[in-house]
Formats: sequence, C-alpha cells, structure tokens
Amino acid sequence: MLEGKFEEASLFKRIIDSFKDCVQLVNFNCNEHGIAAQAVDDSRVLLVSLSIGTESFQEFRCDRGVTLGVDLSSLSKILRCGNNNDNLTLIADDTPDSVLLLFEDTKKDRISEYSLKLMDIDADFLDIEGMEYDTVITMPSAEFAKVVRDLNQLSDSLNILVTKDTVKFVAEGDIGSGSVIVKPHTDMDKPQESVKVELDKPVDLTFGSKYLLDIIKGAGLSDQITIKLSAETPALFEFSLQSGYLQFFLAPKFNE
Amino acid sequence: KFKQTSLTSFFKSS
Repeated sequence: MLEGKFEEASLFKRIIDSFKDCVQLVNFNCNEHGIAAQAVDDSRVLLVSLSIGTESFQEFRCDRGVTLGVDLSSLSKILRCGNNNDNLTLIADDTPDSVLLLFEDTKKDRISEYSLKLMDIDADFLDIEGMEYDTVITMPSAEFAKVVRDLNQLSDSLNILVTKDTVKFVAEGDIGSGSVIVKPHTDMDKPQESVKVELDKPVDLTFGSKYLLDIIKGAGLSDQITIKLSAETPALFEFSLQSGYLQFFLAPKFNE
Repeated sequence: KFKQTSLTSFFKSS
C-alpha cells in the first residue's frame, strides 16, 4: 500500500509539469525510499529520470513495491483540479488498477477526491548508472533557461564549449549567429546565483535545441541546474529537489 | 551537417 502526502500539491504539480511535454506514459515505481520513474521520449534522444525521496513528503509509507503506470496528460488534468497549497495525498493499494488523489484544503475543510485509472506500460529501462563526466557545471537554472531560449531563435542546435575559465554557448543559423559566455564566480550573498565549473577535460558538444527547450521546463524546480558533460556521450542535466532529483539525459548531435 | 544520435546507442536497455 502506498500513501504519500505532499504538504503542498504545487510541488507534485511542478514536478509533473517539468517533464509531461516530452514523455507521455510513465511507470512510477514506489517503494520505501520514495517514488522513482524513468522514461524515454519517442525519438529516444531524451531520457527523464525522477526520484522523489521520502523527505519531500510530509508523510510517506509504502510497505511493498508498487508500480503506477500513468498517462501524464491524464494525471495533469487531475492535478489542475487541486489548489496549489492544498495537501495532496497519493493512495494506491498493492496491486492497483487506479491511484487516488486526495486534495485537502487545510483552511476551508474542503476535500476533493479523484481516481486516476492506471495503465500497463511496457517500457524499456536504460541503464544510465555509472557514467563519468569530463566537466560539471553548476549555474542558475533561470540563466541557463534564458540562454537556451535566446539562442534557440537562431538555430536548432546549441553548441556548448567548456574550458577552465568559461562556458560558451554558441548558435549558428541562417539569420546569423549568437554566443553567450558564462564565467565561474561565487556570489557570497546569493549563493544560488553562483556559477561553478569543475573541469577534467575541455568539452565541445552540440545538442538539439528543441530538447533543451524541454529540459528547461524543470527550471521551476530548483534555483540551480547541474550540467555534466563528456566528449561524445549523452549529457546529464539535473535539477535537485529538497529530497531527490529530476534528471534529463540528452544524446548529443555529431558533426558528420 | 549535424546528425542527432540516439540514447540507445550509448545505454544498454533492459
């Protein structure tokens, strides 16, 4: 039996909103550690890996492993029915056909209950563990989102070049070209504004802008994004949760 | 010209 209560429904809404546009059918695996999910987009270029640890819940219990196969577009319809600051409890039995979503308005004594039918989802699971990276960048997620949106106007590809002192984003397209350079710095007053670059080897990688536009939808989850890159391998873009994470693995583009 | 790669060429599927 699963019973997970979020203090505010907005947290779960924001998590789901962060990846519902790139994948549709997702198995949520629930166990005593929390709720985890992995899904790949139809083009098999972008992978989403979610972990919501028990500390993200006000109350959590799950004695036995439960898998919830969910159509995210249906789930978001139901999530829109609750208010942001309602308590939200997810309830499912050990072999569920449906999951119950219980919204409780703590001030007004209003309780709304929705049941979402579950699906059998036959999805591949990709082994994404054990990757090693040449560089790790941590920067404000809003700043990364702006760079991606701005440079997307010029090209359907975004080139990321990392050296010891700079991270350079470059787009070259038909109407012209653009670049943004971000330098590491530490902001003592607002640590979330800092940019950090750890570098073993310089990296030069190119990604499809449309996938990066999907990834930056996670920027509402965390003030900072961590970007891990290695030559000729998929990149990892990570938003931390209070307990857990939302990760996106993105396959690069190669110059032929 | 850039060519998009697929995740399945990097990660094993199970």
